[in-house]
Amino acid sequence: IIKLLNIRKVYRAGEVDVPALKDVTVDIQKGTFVSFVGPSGSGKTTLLNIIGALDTPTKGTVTVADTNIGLLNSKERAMFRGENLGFIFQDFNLMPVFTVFENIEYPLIMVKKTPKERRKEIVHSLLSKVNMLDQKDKFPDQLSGGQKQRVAVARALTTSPRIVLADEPTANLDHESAYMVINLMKKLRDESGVTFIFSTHDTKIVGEVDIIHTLEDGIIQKSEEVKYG
Amino acid sequence: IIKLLNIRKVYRAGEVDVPALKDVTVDIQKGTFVSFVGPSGSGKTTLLNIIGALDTPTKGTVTVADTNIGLLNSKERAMFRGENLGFIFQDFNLMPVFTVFENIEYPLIMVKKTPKERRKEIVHSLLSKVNMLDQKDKFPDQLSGGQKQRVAVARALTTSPRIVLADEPTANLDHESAYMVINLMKKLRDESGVTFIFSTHDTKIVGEVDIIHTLEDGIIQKSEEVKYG
Ligand SMILES: Nc1ncnc2c1ncn2[C@@H]1O[C@H](COP(=O)(O)OP(=O)(O)OP(=O)(O)O)[C@@H](O)[C@H]1O
Ligand SMILES: Nc1ncnc2c1ncn2[C@@H]1O[C@H](COP(=O)(O)OP(=O)(O)OP(=O)(O)O)[C@@H](O)[C@H]1O
Ligand SMILES: [Mg+2]
Ligand SMILES: [Mg+2]
Repeated sequence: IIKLLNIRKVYRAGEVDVPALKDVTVDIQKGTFVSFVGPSGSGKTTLLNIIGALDTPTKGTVTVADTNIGLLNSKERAMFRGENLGFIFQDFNLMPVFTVFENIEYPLIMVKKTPKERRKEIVHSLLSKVNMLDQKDKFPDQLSGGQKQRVAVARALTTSPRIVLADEPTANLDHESAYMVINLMKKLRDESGVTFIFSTHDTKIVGEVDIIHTLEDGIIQKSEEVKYG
Repeated sequence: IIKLLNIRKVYRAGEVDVPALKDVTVDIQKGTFVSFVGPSGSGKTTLLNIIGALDTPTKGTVTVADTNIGLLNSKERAMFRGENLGFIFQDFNLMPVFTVFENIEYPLIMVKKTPKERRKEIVHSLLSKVNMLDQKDKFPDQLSGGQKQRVAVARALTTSPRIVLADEPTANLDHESAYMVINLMKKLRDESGVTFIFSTHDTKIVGEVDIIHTLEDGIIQKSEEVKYG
């Protein structure tokens, strides 16, 4: 469902060129759990942003759900993301002026134009799945780190995306909450064929995935198949 | 070096009172590695903020380095923090308009009034210890999650504090960087008697501490001694 061919990404920092990704080629199958692992600074977040059409590569082609997203303009990319993808950002990226409920509801209003009653159903259902229903009227700055992370997880799933890009989705979670999130994701994959792409250092997630790609110095050093169906 | 007696902390969220900490009493010995563990939302960050004089309890007394910090006014608390404490925040809290170098240098200018040449020495030394020397001129938004975390670690140590409050200091780090940070902290404890207080879900840290306090529902449920000197 995702094909990356010779992806190169160079950032400019001051007068220096930073090649965050040098040459990445990888295919991702629909309905799989795939994890990119690697040292801090190895390019995982950069890669997820490119797959998720949030950023464009300096070179190479990215095909997601049969769409060459490099050919889309910025408005088309935004529409494509809204209709197909869900994101859990490494820094959560919650909107401080909206409550927990409103943060999770937002993509349903903006993208799916879901009617109010149905929105409430969906958001409440996700909130209880991540054990945050009693916190729904709080603002992000009134939440603990792990509570913000769980809200970010719920928000990523609210539009029933085909593909979820999850950047360190359990970094701030205790054991129990981490497994709750992982099991929620497995259920979505089993029931609806959702594809999950992780960037993580958490061995709890790595133990649950189908394929592990090791990223180091901007290239994929090795790919291992972990489970056998 | 730290004594907490009957600490209670209640937040107000809308019309509801949230008792983040209900009754916490604990002593922390100088030069130890102490970790608070517990579920997401159990009060760990709140407790660290109170120990670190960043927040005041609703009830109870906090004594740090023989000072009853509850009796200090806000200006005195800021001075006390600057002279005695170092903080690694769960969300890093880096200043976006300053470079990596300037972020780490900041406490030395503001608190210690260290002269320029000496500041450069200290900052460069810490930067190389967290393996970030080649990133010193970048801005926080040009860094990966783990790179920001390492800058936050360096900044906490720059004033040679007596006590370091570390809130999830390894959440975004790969195995190698996490152990590099832990070993740096152990070295400081062994050489200079620095006390480290962690709030963490990371079993890598928990495996290295002297005492583990389990926080749940706003009280310490149990305390375990892990090492025997
Ligand atoms: N400003 C605030 N207003 C209202 N409630 C708050 C506020 N800050 C924290 N809380 C609540 O206090 C409780 C404890 O929060 P705290 O951040 O200390 O948890 P934590 O143990 O650090 O969790 P985590 O492991 O998820 O970081 C949580 O239920 C949180 O929602
Ligand atoms: N806007 C930017 N400008 C310059 N360099 C950048 C920018 N964004 C990222 N980088 C650099 O690109 C490299 C890869 O960053 P990336 O965030 O993808 O790493 P990562 O694998 O996600 O790391 P972590 O595990 O620490 O989150 C890093 O060296 C980082 O400093
Ligand atoms: Mg990252
Ligand atoms: Mg916390």
